[in-house]
Amino acid sequence: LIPRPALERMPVYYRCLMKAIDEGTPFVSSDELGRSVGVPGVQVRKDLSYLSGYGRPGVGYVARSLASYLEEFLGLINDKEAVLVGVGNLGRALALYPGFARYGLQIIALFDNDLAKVGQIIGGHQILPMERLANLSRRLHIQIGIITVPAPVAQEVAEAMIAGGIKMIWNFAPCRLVVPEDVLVKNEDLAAQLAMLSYHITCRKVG
Amino acid sequence: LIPRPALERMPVYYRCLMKAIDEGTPFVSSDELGRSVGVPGVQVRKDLSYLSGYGRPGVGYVARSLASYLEEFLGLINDKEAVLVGVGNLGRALALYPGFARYGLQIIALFDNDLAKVGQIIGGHQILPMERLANLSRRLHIQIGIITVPAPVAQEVAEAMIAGGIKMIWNFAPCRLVVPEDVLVKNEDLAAQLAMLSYHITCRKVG
Ligand SMILES: NC(=O)c1ccc[n+]([C@@H]2O[C@H](COP(=O)([O-])OP(=O)(O)OC[C@H]3O[C@@H](n4cnc5c(N)ncnc54)[C@H](O)[C@@H]3O)[C@@H](O)[C@H]2O)c1
Ligand SMILES: NC(=O)c1ccc[n+]([C@@H]2O[C@H](COP(=O)([O-])OP(=O)(O)OC[C@H]3O[C@@H](n4cnc5c(N)ncnc54)[C@H](O)[C@@H]3O)[C@@H](O)[C@H]2O)c1
Repeated sequence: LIPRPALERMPVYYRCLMKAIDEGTPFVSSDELGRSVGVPGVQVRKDLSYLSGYGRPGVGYVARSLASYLEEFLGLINDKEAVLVGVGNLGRALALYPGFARYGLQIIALFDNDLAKVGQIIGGHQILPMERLANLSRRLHIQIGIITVPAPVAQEVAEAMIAGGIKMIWNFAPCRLVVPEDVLVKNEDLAAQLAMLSYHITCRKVG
Repeated sequence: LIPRPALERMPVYYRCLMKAIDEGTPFVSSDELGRSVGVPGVQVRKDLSYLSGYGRPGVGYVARSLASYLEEFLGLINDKEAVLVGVGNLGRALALYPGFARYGLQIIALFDNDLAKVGQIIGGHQILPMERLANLSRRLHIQIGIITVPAPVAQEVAEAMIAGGIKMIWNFAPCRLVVPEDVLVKNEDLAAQLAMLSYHITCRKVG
């Protein structure tokens, strides 16, 4: 069980970590975390020791991983909202689809690098420029990213999503994404699905 | 092995069967098939006996099933082309997608019951009215039908496809289709897929 004062300091530690991530600082020391709430480094180490399984590396805490850990601990994980990148033919159909709400899910933000599309409203959402992806995903604790861009740029889009804290990618581009271990990719190759149907028919022919 | 004259009569039998199907006649006798090529009914029965596994019911041949059988026997099965019904947001994205060609596949005809859409050109194909679905599918020996209409009308669209000889349905509508045994349905519920991703995240949270 965690003492109440320690519990109340966790969200502040979390905000301090988020700020470090936004500024591009990979490590944060316990002294620094302590300054954000006005307690000594030793108290921070004691608070974080309540989080089972969270070790302390020698150079300070790794900002990204402690932030993810605190996100889960504080119940900040957003498992109902997704962002979509690539508002072309397929992306637009998915963005306009009301059926996701059946499962309590929704695509809450759309991104595209085509400046002619940025600012357009699709399904009640304004298309945003790519620069805002990482920051918005992190602020809203988005976990799910949908990729509907051409295959050659899918990897760089995946990396931008991961930089924003996204842990699950639904990939419609026909290519293999290389991602860190803690990120899950679900590939959806619709053309391969149609090919399977066609193969079935061919098999029947010779069957 | 089938004697050459018998083999050459098969496509004519097939056309005769197709004509009967178009006219709504369920059965065709061997005498009638014989008349289409100028041979007696007994010769027709001898020709068809070469098709292993094809029995002859008492009331004449069942037009649809003998036609399907001859389609396969003559290699007329078209396993590379598909028709799509419901050219809305999703149907349009699929119709415009060049990626199916990677597997030698293509969507060759689009249908919709919205008369405002009929006649529009999408991805080089004119949107056709629903009345033409069964006839076109049969003439081109189409085996694969893609359903991208709202769930409440998906069953009736499936039946129209099956009437056109379609044997495989790729169903995007979130509903269960009831089809004859020889028709295969592949359901693609994209909303359920997204829900799976969300569920994964929730599981991680409590994991
Ligand atoms: N349309 C389909 O039915 C279909 C079917 C199967 C697979 N796919 C796959 O889905 C993806 C999208 O297909 P589509 O038909 O919608 O393509 P599309 O060309 O219509 O749309 C692609 C969109 O991505 C945007 N984009 C390109 N580079 C970007 C980048 N670096 N960052 C952000 N946005 C970028 C473009 O501006 C465009 O809006 C492709 O990988 C395709 O292979 C599509
Ligand atoms: N858009 C998506 O991303 C998405 C995702 C998952 C599932 N789906 C499913 O795919 C289907 C299509 O979705 P959508 O978003 O494209 O819908 P939509 O409303 O944009 O398109 C439906 C199309 O079907 C046509 N249609 C309706 N009744 C018809 C009939 N009896 N015969 C022929 N055409 C008919 C309409 O005229 C319209 O063009 C729906 O069942 C939906 O649940 C869509």
